Amino acid sequence: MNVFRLAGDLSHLLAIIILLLKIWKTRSCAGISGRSQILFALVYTTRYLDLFTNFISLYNSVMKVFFISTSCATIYLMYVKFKATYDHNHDTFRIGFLLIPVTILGLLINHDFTPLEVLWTFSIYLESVAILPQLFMVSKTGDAETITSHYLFCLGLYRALYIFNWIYRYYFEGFYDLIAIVAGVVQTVLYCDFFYLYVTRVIKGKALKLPA
Amino acid sequence: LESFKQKDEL
Repeated sequence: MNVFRLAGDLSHLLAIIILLLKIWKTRSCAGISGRSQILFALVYTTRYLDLFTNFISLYNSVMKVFFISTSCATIYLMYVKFKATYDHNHDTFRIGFLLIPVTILGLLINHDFTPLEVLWTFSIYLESVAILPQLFMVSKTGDAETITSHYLFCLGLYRALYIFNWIYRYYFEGFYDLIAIVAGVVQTVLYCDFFYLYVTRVIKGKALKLPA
Repeated sequence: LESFKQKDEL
């Protein structure tokens, strides 16, 4: 565990807390893509199956349980409790366009052709693109609430910090996982446009409105 | 290559 890894995990944790607080406090999930949230729930449940087969550390297990349970809670809030506020008219990204290629890629390019390893690989690939329905929704409506943009910033920052963690681990531990690195870079690149808007608008106290 | 048991990252 190095400082980049810890900062990345904390950023990830913060993103989820911001999202849940936004939904809970405003009693609304307006502006949030349910499709991205379903993909994230799929990411965590397929990646953390080793929770039942392998104990790594208390930190590791607690975080895994947190990510799985909060992603399920988010889906419950969006599709059951605050269903009326869910903006499904703007949440139209076809997730099959992501799930099908990611499944094929996971079956073809993996470290080991075993069920757990293929599911882990699928989850890494899926996570890299899971935010696309949300970004598509923001671009479709042309804006995002400030709290939603804080959520997106923390969520994007988390994988960017993991890249620094991987650089650190490569130099100091000789460790690298090419699948995680390539997917992590793709994931971070997808946020670049949003990062630019966040820094130039939200930080300066303006709402996140896309240029017409 | 790294085996599954070495995956400590989240």
